[in-house]
Amino acid sequence: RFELFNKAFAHISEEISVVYKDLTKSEAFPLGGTAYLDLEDPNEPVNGGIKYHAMPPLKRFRDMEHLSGGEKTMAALALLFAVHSYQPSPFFVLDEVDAALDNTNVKKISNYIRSHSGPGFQFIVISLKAKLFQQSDALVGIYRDQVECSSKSLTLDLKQYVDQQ
Amino acid sequence: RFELFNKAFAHISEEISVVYKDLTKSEAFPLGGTAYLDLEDPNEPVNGGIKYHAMPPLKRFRDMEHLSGGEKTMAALALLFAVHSYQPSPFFVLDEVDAALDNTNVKKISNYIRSHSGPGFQFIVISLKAKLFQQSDALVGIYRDQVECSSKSLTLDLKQYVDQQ
Amino acid sequence: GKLERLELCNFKSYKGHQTIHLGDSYFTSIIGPNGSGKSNSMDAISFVLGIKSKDLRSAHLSELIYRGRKLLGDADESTQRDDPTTAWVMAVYTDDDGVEHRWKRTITASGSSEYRINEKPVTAAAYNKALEHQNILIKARNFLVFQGDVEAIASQSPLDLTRLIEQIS
Amino acid sequence: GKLERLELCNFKSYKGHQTIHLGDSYFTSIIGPNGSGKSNSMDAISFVLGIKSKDLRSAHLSELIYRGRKLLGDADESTQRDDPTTAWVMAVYTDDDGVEHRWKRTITASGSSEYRINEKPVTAAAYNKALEHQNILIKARNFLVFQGDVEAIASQSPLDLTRLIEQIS
Ligand SMILES: Nc1ncnc2c1ncn2[C@@H]1O[C@H](COP(=O)(O)OP(=O)(O)OP(=O)(O)O)[C@@H](O)[C@H]1O
Ligand SMILES: Nc1ncnc2c1ncn2[C@@H]1O[C@H](COP(=O)(O)OP(=O)(O)OP(=O)(O)O)[C@@H](O)[C@H]1O
Ligand SMILES: [Mg+2]
Ligand SMILES: [Mg+2]
Repeated sequence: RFELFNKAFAHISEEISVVYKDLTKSEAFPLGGTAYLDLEDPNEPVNGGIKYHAMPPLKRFRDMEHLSGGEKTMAALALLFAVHSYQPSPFFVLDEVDAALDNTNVKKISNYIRSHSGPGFQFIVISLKAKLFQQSDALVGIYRDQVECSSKSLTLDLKQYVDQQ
Repeated sequence: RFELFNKAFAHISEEISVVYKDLTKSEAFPLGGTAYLDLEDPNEPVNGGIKYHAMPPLKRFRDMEHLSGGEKTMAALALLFAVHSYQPSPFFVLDEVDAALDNTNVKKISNYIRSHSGPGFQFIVISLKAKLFQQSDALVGIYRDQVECSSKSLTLDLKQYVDQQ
Repeated sequence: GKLERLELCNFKSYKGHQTIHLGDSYFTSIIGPNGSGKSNSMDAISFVLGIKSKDLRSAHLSELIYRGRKLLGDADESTQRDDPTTAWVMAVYTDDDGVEHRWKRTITASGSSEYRINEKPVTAAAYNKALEHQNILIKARNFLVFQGDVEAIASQSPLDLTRLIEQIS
Repeated sequence: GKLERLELCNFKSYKGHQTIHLGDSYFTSIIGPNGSGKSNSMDAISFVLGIKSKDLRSAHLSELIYRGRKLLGDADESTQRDDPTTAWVMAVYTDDDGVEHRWKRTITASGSSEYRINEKPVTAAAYNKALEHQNILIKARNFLVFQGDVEAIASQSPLDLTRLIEQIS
């Protein structure tokens, strides 16, 4: 069990740094930010906690609590994707994870999803932001039928429109 | 003290219904939704709790917990504005209260702020949504000066552009 | 594999039999106005995979059953005469070999759950095992991010993070 | 009355002396990218009005003082040699009679607060009284909605709501 845990931890630890850099790099900061996992008790990892540190580019190390809403969201998604890379479930369901993100960060998340989605990795994303959902391959529109007093859904395949861009 | 409390309660109780209707009405629902305050212990109001009920148009009464993110936000803002109307502080500071709102609800909030802001009632609103902040009279742009490693601000008066619309 | 569609019957705000097609897509977005039922569709996915009702904004399973509009003149909140007494959600999943799996969870009139795989009744344990076989680990739940929860993932306590990694290893 | 501007000195992410002009406007929006310092400007308003530091994402007042970039080669997290040791925020407010009030709160090197009204040192109680005179009731704080807090206003416990109404009556 100890071995299984260490194997998972090692993989995720390595992955978090890569993913966070990927989500925080830009023209201004081609290297991105820094993120890593810290074992509180290296001798008894399973009994101790794991502390997650994330620092946006050029910002000084501070407790996670001092990051802004958008910075915390990006750090959270990086951790989520890193953990997921170890034993990937076939799909991911995300409900309005972009609520605190500005346009630049929304673009980074949609790019990440676009480049990582595919067979074996399906993303189902609930969003109110056109800048995010316009990048998807299919749109499920949910609306309320007031007469019937019920939610209803309509699906639109977006792939058929790609070549017209 | 009992009297002061009752006076405040009566005023806010009346106001919440008006404000909530204002925030939830639309062409489809000209009457808007229903909101009211319920004294848990009418004989000892100060000792009991006050339960807040809000029902969007055409929706059945349910616990506040069953409302959606956006519906809860609209109900919360109605309560906030109603409470504020009793002993109004000269200004209001709102940080990203529109995070869970769709475009229709963002419009309702910005209309409400536009029609209620003025001498004696100043709104300072932090927002990432252009549909909200484009309605304001002044914009304070906050940016990060990377060289100095500091936040900086620049203020733009929007009133000078109104006649060009 | 991928989730093809969800079929719902009287689940939360979905009255009667509704189908949510996820399309021939690995990046599907669910959109719509506030209060339309988007988060409820995620609740449907979570529910059919075996999540407990307390994690679905409901104290009891019976709260997940569709309840209609309260009619004018009704003095109390008790069940409308024509409100359904049962509900179910079925997920249709195609695995990596192209085999279709139909996972269905029903809320009975007595407020308990029944599980079926390809129409055959199974125990909760067998149902969970079938999901684990597809790498869907409900105990870890790290592939479901509910509305409002994302920031807490970053600030979770160190011990929670250890638990999560333990679950998936 | 209205808030005219805020002057900050080494407060959170605002290095040195910065001024945030709120404009000749009763509906002012604060905009900018994630992490730029918008919520910090609201923290500055809350701070200068007397809010406790625990409500400003900080355990101690000293955490609210600007701390510069960690330079390459620094092995530890201790205070940089050139980090400031004090900070202050001043709010300039014009009341309904057109009179300008300057409310300034300073964090001293020892981590405590000093209050001044129009450059004259006053006690915390006198400062609070001056604010109450303008109907700014810090105890109730219902005019400040921090990021992420709005939905909780609707789902607050009944007793909290009673307390709030009591505060403002
Ligand atoms: N058992 C039920 N029967 C009928 N309607 C229900 C039931 N449970 C919840 N609802 C309704 O579903 C609605 C909430 O839907 P949901 O949370 O999915 O909205 P949403 O599309 O996610 O909105 P938002 O964008 O605001 O998050 C509420 O109006 C609620 O009254
Ligand atoms: N004492 C301090 N010294 C220097 N920088 C600080 C200090 N306290 C916080 N910061 C920085 O301020 C930034 C957060 O700013 P703030 O929360 O105001 O952002 P924001 O504009 O509200 O962003 P968002 O749109 O994501 O909510 C963080 O990057 C944090 O590192
Ligand atoms: Mg929702
Ligand atoms: Mg912020």
